[in-house]
Amino acid sequence: MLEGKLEQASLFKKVVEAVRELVQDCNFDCTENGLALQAMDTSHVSLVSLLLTADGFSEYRCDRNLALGINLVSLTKILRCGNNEDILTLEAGDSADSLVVRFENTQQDRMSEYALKLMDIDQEHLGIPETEYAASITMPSTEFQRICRDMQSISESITIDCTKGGVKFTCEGDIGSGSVTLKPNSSADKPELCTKIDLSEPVSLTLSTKYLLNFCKATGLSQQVTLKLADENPILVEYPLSAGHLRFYLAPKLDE
Amino acid sequence: IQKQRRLLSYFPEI
Repeated sequence: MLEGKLEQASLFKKVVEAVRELVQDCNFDCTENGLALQAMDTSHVSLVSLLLTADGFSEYRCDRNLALGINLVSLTKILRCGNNEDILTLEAGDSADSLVVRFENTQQDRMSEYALKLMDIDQEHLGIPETEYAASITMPSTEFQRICRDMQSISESITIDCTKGGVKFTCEGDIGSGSVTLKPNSSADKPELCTKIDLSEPVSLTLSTKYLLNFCKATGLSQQVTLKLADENPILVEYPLSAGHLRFYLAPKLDE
Repeated sequence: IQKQRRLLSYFPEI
């Protein structure tokens, strides 16, 4: 049986909001370590990997591993019945055919309970190989979102070039081209505004603007985002959570 | 011309 209590429903609401356009049906794998989700988008170009560790819940109990098959459109409908500040409890029995979602307001004088029907989902699981990334860029998530937004109207692709001196985002389309360069910077007062580059060798990757912009739906979950790049390999876009992470992988565009 | 790769060519199915 699973029982997980989150002090603020907003975390779970934001996580589901962030992935529901990429993924429709998926299994939430519940173990004693927490809740995990791994799913590819329908065109098999990107992968979402979510981990909410048990210590991020104010109460967590999972006696037996469970795979909860969930339609995220339906889950969204139910999560919208609760307020961001509500305490959220997720509950499912070992052979349950539904997930119980409970909301309790902070004054503890309003409780609501919804049941979401579960589905049987035969989902392929992918092995994510250990990758030696050539570059790791940590930057404000709002800055990454702004770049992707600005460039979406110019080109279907964004090229990310990373050197020790900085990271350059370039786009080229029918109407013209554009680039944004960010140099590493640090501010002790506002570490969330820093840009940090760890580089073992210069690297360049071209990626779909549409997918990168989709990942930016997670912006509200974390002030910083980390991009990890290796030549001719999928990019890893990671939003750290207070207990866990939301990761997106996207296969690159390569010359024919 | 650049072509979008699929993820399965990098990440094996378990």
